[in-house]
Amino acid sequence: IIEFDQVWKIFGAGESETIALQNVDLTVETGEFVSIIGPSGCGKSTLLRLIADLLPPSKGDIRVNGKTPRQARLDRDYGMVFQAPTLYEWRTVLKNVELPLEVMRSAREDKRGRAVKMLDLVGLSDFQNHYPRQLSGGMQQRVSIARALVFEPTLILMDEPFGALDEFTRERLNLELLDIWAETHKTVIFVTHSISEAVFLSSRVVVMTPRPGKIARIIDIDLS
Amino acid sequence: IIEFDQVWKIFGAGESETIALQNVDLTVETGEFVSIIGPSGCGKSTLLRLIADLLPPSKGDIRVNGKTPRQARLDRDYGMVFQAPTLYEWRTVLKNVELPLEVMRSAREDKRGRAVKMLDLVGLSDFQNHYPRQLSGGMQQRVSIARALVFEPTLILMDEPFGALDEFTRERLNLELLDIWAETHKTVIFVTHSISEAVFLSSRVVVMTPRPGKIARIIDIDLS
Ligand SMILES: Nc1ncnc2c1ncn2[C@@H]1O[C@H](COP(=O)(O)OP(=O)(O)OP(=O)(O)O)[C@@H](O)[C@H]1O
Ligand SMILES: Nc1ncnc2c1ncn2[C@@H]1O[C@H](COP(=O)(O)OP(=O)(O)OP(=O)(O)O)[C@@H](O)[C@H]1O
Ligand SMILES: [Mg+2]
Ligand SMILES: [Mg+2]
Repeated sequence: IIEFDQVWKIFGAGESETIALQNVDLTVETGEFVSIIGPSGCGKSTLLRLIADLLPPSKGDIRVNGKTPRQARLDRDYGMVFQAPTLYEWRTVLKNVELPLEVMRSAREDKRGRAVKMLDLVGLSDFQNHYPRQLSGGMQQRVSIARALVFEPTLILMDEPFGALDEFTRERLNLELLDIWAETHKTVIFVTHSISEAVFLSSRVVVMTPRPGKIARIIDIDLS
Repeated sequence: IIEFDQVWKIFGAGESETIALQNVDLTVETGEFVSIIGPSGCGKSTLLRLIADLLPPSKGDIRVNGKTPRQARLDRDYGMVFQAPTLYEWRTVLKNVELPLEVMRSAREDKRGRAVKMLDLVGLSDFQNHYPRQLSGGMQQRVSIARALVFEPTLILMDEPFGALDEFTRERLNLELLDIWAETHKTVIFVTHSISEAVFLSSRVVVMTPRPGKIARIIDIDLS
């Protein structure tokens, strides 16, 4: 479902050249839960941005559901949670979560119902009519998770979605995410700094080297 | 050095009233390393913002170094690391770190030297002339840590400073911070989601309840 074929990403040139990703080969199959771990600055967000057509590769090829990243983005094949919450300040929490359904001109009559259900999942039912700036850092991140899941995408890209959360909330959302994955067979690509979280959630863990980011090893997790 | 006397912080009114902090009494002595832990949305950032005069209390009194929070802010008594990096996009990394020294019209001739030393501490010597948008999430956060420390403040307020970092970088910076604290006897107020980090770094750990945020308990850590 996702294929990286000898992918490089280089920023800048000459003296200020930074090789963010070097010769990355990676295949993610449908229904897998793959975590990506590695040191700060090693290329994890860059990898996700390449999948999401937010950046072009410098060399090599990327396929998402058999299409170019651009086409997959236009077809809205996936939901994405960014490393920083990216909510619209002028929309309420509920309206922020409903946004993907509006944009897709979803025929669903239950747009509101879907959004409310997702907010309940992340523990923010009491804040539907609040504005993002009235929420704590972790609460804003949870709204952006609800938004990424609301249109039930078959592929989800998550860049350290639980980083701003305390351990209890994080563990609870880990379990919720695992439930969703088990029930719906979504494909998940999950960047995290927590090794234990990666091992808990994933069917495979991709370990990256420090810059220039290469894949150091891929660990298969035996799911019983 | 920091005193909270029956402090409340209430946002909104009527139906949309949120009690962020309820009847908080807290004293932090000079030279202490105090961590604040608690669930997402419980009031940790609010507590720090009250100390830093970014918000007024709804009830109660706050003293910082015997002054009002406003006076302590005008006198630049402390450095602060926010939950999200707050760098100036149009300044290089080095210039961002030098900023407090410029603002204080520091007589130090070695402004540049101080800034370079701090960047080296957080592992970003190679990125002095980069701009914030060229850095990863964790790298930007590390720049904001370097900036908070550069003018050697006697009080440091840190709101989840290492949240965006991988475990190795985080542990290394924990050790650096502990060294700095041991050598310079600074007072540190440190918000974290990691219980193990709080126990490792602190002389006392303040545990907060879920909203409305109250102090549930204060744990003394025996430092040998
Ligand atoms: N400007 C505001 N208006 C209304 N409510 C606010 C405002 N700022 C914060 N709050 C509320 O106050 C509560 C505490 O927020 P705070 O940011 O202190 O939480 P926190 O403990 O730092 O959370 P996190 O761990 O997620 O960063 C939250 O319920 C939040 O929604
Ligand atoms: N627009 C850009 N211009 C120049 N360099 C960039 C740009 N974007 C990213 N980089 C560099 O590419 C490298 C990888 O960045 P990336 O954001 O992918 O790291 P990361 O693994 O997500 O780090 P973190 O864990 O801190 O979020 C970093 O060294 C960064 O400075
Ligand atoms: Mg990143
Ligand atoms: Mg906070």
